[in-house]
Amino acid sequence: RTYRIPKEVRVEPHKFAAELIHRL
Amino acid sequence: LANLVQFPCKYALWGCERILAHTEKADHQVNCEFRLYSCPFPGVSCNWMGLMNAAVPHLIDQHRIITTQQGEDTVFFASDIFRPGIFDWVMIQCCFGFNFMVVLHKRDRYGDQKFFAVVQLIGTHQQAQNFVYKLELHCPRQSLTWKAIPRSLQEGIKTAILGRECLMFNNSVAKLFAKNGNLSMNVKISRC
Repeated sequence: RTYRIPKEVRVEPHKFAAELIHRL
Repeated sequence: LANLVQFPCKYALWGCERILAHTEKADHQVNCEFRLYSCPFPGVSCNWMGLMNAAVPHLIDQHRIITTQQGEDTVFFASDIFRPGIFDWVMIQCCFGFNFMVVLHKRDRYGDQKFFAVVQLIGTHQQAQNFVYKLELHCPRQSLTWKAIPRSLQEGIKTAILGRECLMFNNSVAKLFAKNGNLSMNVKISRC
């Protein structure tokens, strides 16, 4: 079974919405 | 009389065909796959509500920062993970005919940074039981692995993070595996 090299996916950060922080 | 009569699910109009006794109606409706769900994208105050099968089109249309990748095996390359503040890195991984949302969440309390990684199936709790996901961090001399059943859309990921049912690591562990402030995490989804 040929081994497929997993593709690397660049994921950018997104800032957590301030109004939700108090719920953390 | 109520004990003798069976009732349709309140989401019958959206396609639920269940007929229920009044005693089982409430439990079923909380997890009914035809109920309306809120936006699963973490860390944004999005007012979207919709059917389960409308969640992924919504994510792709309205939250374009999300990267989508086909395949059971991917490398989730989270950029700039040590930037100060609370951040999420989100990707959708498509395999086995389903969509899985891969989330890295970073908490930052006065410089004390903690990381949480979890996978959520955009599907029902029942569908999620058919899969296992594995997250792996590697560096030359160490590796860190977390293996679990994915969360479902009903369960959400916040409960996984609050309940510590996810891959968790702190700043010093992150420094072990990160290169130039970026973190590579192997994500493998398989049927169980």
